[in-house]
Amino acid sequence: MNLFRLCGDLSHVVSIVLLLLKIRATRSCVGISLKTQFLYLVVFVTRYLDLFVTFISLYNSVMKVAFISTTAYILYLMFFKFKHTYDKDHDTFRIQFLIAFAAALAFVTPHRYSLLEVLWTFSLWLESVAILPQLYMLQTTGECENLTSHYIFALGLYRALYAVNWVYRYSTEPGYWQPVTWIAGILQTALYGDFFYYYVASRRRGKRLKLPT
Amino acid sequence: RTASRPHDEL
Repeated sequence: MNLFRLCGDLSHVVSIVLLLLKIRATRSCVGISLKTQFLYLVVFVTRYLDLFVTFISLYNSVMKVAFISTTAYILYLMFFKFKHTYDKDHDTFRIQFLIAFAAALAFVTPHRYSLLEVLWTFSLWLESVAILPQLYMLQTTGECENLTSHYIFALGLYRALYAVNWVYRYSTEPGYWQPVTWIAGILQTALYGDFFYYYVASRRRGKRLKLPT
Repeated sequence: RTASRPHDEL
């Protein structure tokens, strides 16, 4: 564990807290992609199945349970409690392609062919593109609430900090080598490129995030 | 080179 990784994890937790705040404070999930949240639940469940067979640390185990349960709770809020506010007509990204992309790469790039390894690899590739329905939704509506833009920013920051953590670990830990994690993580961070730019620009003007449509 | 295991990141 190093400071970059810790800050990355905290940024991930903050993003989820912001999303919950947004939904509960406004009693609405307008502007939030149900498809992205669903993909994140699939990511967490497929990756953290190892919870029952591998013990790394109490920290890791607690985080795994926290990620699965909070994302399930968000889906519950979106799917049942505030369903009437869900903006279905703008959430039109075809996630079949993303699942097919992740599944294809999961069969080609795992460390070895065991169920847990293939699922872990699948989750890495799926996570790398899971934000696309959300970004697409933002792109078509052009604007979003402040909390929503903070949420997406914190989520992007998380993987960017992980990338710094990988560079740090590679230079300090002999034998540390995770090519699939690195490539998927860099792809994930790169997808936020445009968003980061407009987010920082809107912060500097002290205005709401506005994207060109 | 094979990847280092087990997965200790989240």
